[in-house]
Amino acid sequence: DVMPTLDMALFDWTDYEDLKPEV
Amino acid sequence: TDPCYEEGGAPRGCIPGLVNAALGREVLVSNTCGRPATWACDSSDLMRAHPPALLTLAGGSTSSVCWRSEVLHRVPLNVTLTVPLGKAFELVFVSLRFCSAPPASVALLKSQDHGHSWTPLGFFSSHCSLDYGRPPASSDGPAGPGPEALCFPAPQAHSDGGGLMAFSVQDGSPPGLDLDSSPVLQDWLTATDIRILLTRPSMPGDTKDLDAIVPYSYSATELQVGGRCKCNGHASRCLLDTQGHLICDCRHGTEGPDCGRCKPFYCDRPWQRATAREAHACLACSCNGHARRCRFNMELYRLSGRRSGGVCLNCRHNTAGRHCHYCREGFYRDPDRALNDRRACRACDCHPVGAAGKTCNQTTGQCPCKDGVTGLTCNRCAPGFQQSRSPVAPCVKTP
Repeated sequence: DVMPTLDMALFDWTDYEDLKPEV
Repeated sequence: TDPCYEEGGAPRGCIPGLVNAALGREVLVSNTCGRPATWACDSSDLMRAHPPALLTLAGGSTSSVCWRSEVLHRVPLNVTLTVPLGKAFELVFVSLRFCSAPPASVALLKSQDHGHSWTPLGFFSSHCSLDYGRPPASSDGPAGPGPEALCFPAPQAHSDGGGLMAFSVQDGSPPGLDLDSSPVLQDWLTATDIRILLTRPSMPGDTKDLDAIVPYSYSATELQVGGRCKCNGHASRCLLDTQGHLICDCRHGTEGPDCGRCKPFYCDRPWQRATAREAHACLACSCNGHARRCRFNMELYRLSGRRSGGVCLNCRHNTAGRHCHYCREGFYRDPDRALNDRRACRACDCHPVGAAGKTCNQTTGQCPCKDGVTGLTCNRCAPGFQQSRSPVAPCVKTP
């Protein structure tokens, strides 16, 4: 089975704002 | 067919044909009659002028229209004839026909730097020691290992009153020297200009007493410089460029007036003169179509067994390496495209969250994945893992 691609909307960037990629 | 290539396309040594390099060239003469006009010579009257152009006219001249010097009365009686050839030639012979009694003393010189410096090719004199401080040439040619300027007998007067000075470059060269393998011989033959010094007229009885000289003038025609346009074995002809300069029509990846260097992209091995056996063509650098410039590296050339020393510069299309043969960081080889394809290198495109870095394996394209992440770009959770909300650990084990 092919796993779904990572959903960027599910990530919580609260503590990792500096790591958040620019979209 | 191009004489510089075999029928199959392989390069081979080639040389331009033998020509009279002086033909149509302007001759610079230190002394010409007719200014001011005399009864015999008037430079402003075509019928009575004897200009130096008569020395190198196409089709030759006749004894009735020869270049003539002024009537000379005193010593020194040097008159100089200089022929700029326009570019380097490899000489075969030089000859000059005299329309009156030939001089008793002539020096023949050449320049290899368009007239800045001069070296003797040979001398002609009835008194070699007196005129040039050297012994008459022996019939065996030069004694030394290399060519040298020898002193030959003065031109003989013909029954018609004229005479011929003829010099073959072989006369000054020891037998057995091979042009392909002898840089000394190559140097001996090379000339950009020829100069003839008429230094002493012949006198009745061939007197050595300069005080006894009576009024005399030099007169000559048909100055011939037999030779081949020098192209170092990389051209079969010479042409006039857009500025009217004579240049070789270079082949074998060479360029320059004498094909004396490799073209900018043809530097995979050092320039060499072609020989009868080997063309020594300049080779294009191997850059797989991703670079327009390269440079030669002697150390790499030696390490390769003298086969290849070119290093590509400014590899484009995201390639890198000496031959632009691999992909630069952040890109990987697309196995479905040829190495010379503009899109042979694809961006890694590593996932901003799932990948632990932006640089993928340059061969496979595999990005470095965080724990529990899989896929070429690390964009999926591995079996047994599920997406979390943490961008630091995007995939966690399924409970």
